[in-house]
Amino acid sequence: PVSKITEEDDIFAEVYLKKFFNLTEEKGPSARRGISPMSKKLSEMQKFFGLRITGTLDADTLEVMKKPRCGVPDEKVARFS
Amino acid sequence: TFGNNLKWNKKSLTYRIVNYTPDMPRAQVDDSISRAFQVWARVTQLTFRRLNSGTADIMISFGRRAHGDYYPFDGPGNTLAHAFAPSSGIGGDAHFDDDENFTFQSSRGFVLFLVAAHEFGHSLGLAHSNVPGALMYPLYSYRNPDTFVLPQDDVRGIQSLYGRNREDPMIDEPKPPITPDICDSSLELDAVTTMQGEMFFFKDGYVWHNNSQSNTPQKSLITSFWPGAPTSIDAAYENPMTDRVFFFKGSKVWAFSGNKAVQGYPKSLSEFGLPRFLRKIDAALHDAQTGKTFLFILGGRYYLTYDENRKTVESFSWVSQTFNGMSNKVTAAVQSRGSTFIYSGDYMYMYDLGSGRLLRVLKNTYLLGC
Repeated sequence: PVSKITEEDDIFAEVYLKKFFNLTEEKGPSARRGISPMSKKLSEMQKFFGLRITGTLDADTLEVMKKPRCGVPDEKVARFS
Repeated sequence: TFGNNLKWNKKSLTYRIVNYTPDMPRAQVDDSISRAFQVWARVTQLTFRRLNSGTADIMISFGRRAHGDYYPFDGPGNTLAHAFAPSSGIGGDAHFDDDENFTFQSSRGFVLFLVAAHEFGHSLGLAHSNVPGALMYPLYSYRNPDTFVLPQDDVRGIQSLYGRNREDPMIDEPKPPITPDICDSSLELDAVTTMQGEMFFFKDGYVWHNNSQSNTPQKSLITSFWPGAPTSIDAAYENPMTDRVFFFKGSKVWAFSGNKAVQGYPKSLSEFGLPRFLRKIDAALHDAQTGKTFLFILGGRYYLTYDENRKTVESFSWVSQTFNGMSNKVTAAVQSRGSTFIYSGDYMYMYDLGSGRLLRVLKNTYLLGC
């Protein structure tokens, strides 16, 4: 059976991407054109973990997001010094 | 690495355990932390000295939720710990989420040694690795701390920052595990099984799985899928009727329902209902049509059929008698979508189990989509 992605999952994914993949809030109408930042960050995350790159939230991606992990962001530009 | 040559400019570093988790005795925390540093010291020229007071380069603490660094923890699960890249002040410090259950070595909880060794990688200047199985991979997976060896990817990373340990150039060390290339057709698989519609391919400590969501096989540690499962298994099969997957290694059998260990396992082969003379199972497959399990034994040249419900062996034969053209030893076996695949070294033989007719001979990577 196809797992349903709930609104709660969407929010969870957004928080996850903000925390670990430096997803930033959309600003202004121009940001709404083209690929959404959420989709871009989902693709980045899927690429990092070797998942199928869809840019959308699916059950496999959500499963990886929910696994126990280290709290240091995976985004290469994130600096902790 | 974090880039920009972000590392300590000295080889001798200090650490201090600021407070303790109530999950474990203090001595176990001390030991876990000390061994976690040794993981990195062993392959570099770095040394670590413990301080009991004052400010150390790497300050280690346990805390819950907001704990004073603007990166609050999130309660049980998800984030387990974090650490700061090398610099003065908070740089190098490692924080552990005390809403988790840390353990000394049990898979029921998070092994502090493993989490700490990962965090100290950050403390020393390593970023996350995208190599599953590497210590610096961001997702936690259980592995036995007693037999832990720093994977090659992590060794390369830390030595790029601090060089090799000249006094101990790993001559006497066990070689760090090299991840097998599953698409190398000369690779002999340990075992193959299905589970809940997906196929799983085993080699050493790793498992690759195919599913409809992905074009390429996804690699994971066996223990991250099935905590407590053995590595380098001999054989595996799924019984879809009971929704269980069985792993054989040596004279023992493990059973899992999904990712959860079935109570009462591991069992000895004789407790499982197999003859006492058996020392190991070379390959296994479950025939959906008859509900019988084929267990390949005695160097993969013989097989027996086993009834899991009655826990009895029903028949015993030569492999070549039933499987036409199979003169070599069976190394792995699986039944998927009505076809029976028997692996022998580099090749995979596709059979119609009803008639025993050989349908195709394929490279052993065929089902992997390499």
